[in-house]
Amino acid sequence: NSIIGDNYRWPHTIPYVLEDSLEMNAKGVILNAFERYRLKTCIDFKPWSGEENYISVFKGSGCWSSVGNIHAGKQELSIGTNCDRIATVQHEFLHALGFWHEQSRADRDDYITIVWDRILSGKEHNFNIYNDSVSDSLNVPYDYTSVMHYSKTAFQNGTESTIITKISDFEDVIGQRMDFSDYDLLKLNQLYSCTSSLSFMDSCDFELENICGMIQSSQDSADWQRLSQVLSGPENDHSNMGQCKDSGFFMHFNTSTGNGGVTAMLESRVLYPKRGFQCVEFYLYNSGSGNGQLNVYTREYTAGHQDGVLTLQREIRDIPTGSWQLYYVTLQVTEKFRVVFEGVGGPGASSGGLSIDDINLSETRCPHHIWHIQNFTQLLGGQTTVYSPPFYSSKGYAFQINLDLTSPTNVGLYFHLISGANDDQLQWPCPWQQATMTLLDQNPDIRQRMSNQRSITTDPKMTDDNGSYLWDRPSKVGVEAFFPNGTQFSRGRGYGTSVFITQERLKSREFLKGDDVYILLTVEDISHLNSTAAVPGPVPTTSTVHNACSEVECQNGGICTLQEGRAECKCPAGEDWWYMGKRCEKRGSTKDTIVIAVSSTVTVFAVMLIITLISVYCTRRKYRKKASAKTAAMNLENQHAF
Amino acid sequence: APEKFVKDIDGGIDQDIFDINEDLGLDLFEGDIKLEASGR
Repeated sequence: NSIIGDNYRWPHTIPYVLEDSLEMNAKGVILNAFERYRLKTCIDFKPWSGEENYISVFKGSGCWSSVGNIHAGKQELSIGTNCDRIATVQHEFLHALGFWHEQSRADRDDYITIVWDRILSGKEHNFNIYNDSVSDSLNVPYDYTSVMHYSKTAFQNGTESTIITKISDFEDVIGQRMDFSDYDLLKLNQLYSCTSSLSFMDSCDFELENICGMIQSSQDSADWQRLSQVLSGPENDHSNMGQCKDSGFFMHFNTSTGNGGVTAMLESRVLYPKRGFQCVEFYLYNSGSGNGQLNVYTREYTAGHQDGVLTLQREIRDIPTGSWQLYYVTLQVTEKFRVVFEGVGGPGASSGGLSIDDINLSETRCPHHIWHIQNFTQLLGGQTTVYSPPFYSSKGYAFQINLDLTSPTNVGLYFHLISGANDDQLQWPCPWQQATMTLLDQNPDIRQRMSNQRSITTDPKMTDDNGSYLWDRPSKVGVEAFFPNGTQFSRGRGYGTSVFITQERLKSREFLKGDDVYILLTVEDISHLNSTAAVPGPVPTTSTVHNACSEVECQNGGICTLQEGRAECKCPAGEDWWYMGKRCEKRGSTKDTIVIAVSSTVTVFAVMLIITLISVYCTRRKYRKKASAKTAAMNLENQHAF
Repeated sequence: APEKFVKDIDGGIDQDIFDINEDLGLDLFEGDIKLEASGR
């Protein structure tokens, strides 16, 4: 439901500024929302570097945006308190990209009924219809699942619904704030003529006989087979779980035929990376003896390596038998490559083999941890609280997730710091670690998922009701707890929400699949976001921006900024590397510096040594001459003396 | 441990965008749209 007029469009890469006023958690959530746009659309975002129009995301009052590019130079978008949810950010940026709310479509009366006497008085104008002279639904059917749709309780004056869907099944679907719907993406990709996305690479559920262009390697002793069932398991594929007759295929490597050591390699088609980092996600089923193994390689086609360079990325052993398991493998490939899956039969007899299904490959960051919850239906009915196993963040903080199933309608999710092995070496209270918790929608295609995600950030200054620091050391501010094996530990206060998702929504889509639920976890240090934003000066007029920054090409990710009207390149730098030079054309690193320092020291030392040797030699030769001259004189004297 | 040793950032209420803005007394177009001069 888009605003009509090309002048309202943004360029595919939108310049933005995250203003200092934003809360830290909001900054991290906004960057995560950008990743969802980069995966599912052709919209990208870049830090503002002097362009005429840009989006300034700041902490205003509430969550709001303008509709479309209004050519204001600095176009404000507010992510205020409580707006730091990823779907809220996606919603507001869809407004900025030119979309109205779904229920204001010209044809909405075919699909919903507005109950006017249940609307707060004076708020009726929020339910207007707009005819197709100002908004265009882009030939896409009405979308109850849109992230742009009001919920049934919008602007209600009591407890009754203000919106009733004509298909009652959608009554509790409207107003979802999880992720883009399929139709949201269809409209956005149509409005911006998207042909590809920045970070999606491949998705394969093996339903087509061409198995997504994957190939069997010749460097092995067996082949993977495309099957829909194996006697020793699995009974069904993962994509459809036996729901659809004559469909539901996966790739199977039969280890029961060969003796130990039989191998089968399945290679992806050739892929072309853009970002230099990737995440491979797939489901694996082990029906053989426990010691089957899956190795994941990359075959990178670098200069001079016609057949590619095979690099082992991950060995997966001890694969649980009898159910589909989710795995992630992080890659960092910069040249064209294939992903290679090598099944290896374990020693000794084996009854079945390995099966793989629902592979997704994208240039995104893999989640750091997976919490696999099995037999979920039983837990749901138990109205209990479930704690995850302990995990460690990349900085070394130990943590645990609490899934609160005690409410009959809502599911809560909380993040707890717990006592861990590194506590003595860590900074307390825990500073600026952002925990992102995602309930995975297990749709086989990563682009069609509407995973439900919330993030929280540890603010070291946050205090509890009793005045202690909430994120202080768990052994100091936590409570005593026990792992299932009886080991005692301390658990800090949980921080999260009791309304993470409704039970009804959790049972929808593919959150619950094969009675399994996955919660993906990432805890990362976002203290670098505390820095001062590239505070834009007065909105530069077209002329200055045009004359200055537009003539300067900063390289290697440098950002052109105006300093007293002059275009200057701000060069990126990391922990031990930096770019320098007028255009950031030169790269420096501490390693180089050390090498230069050492080599110059050695050179100086060698030169000094040579000079010393030469001077010693000359001195010795000079004195030897003198000595020999004296000796000669002495002899002469002696001759006469006797 | 106290029954629920947790801090609920949503206070137990699943507030939508429009609820947040309404509570703040904002009177934005359709709840979260900042209209411009050329607005609807």
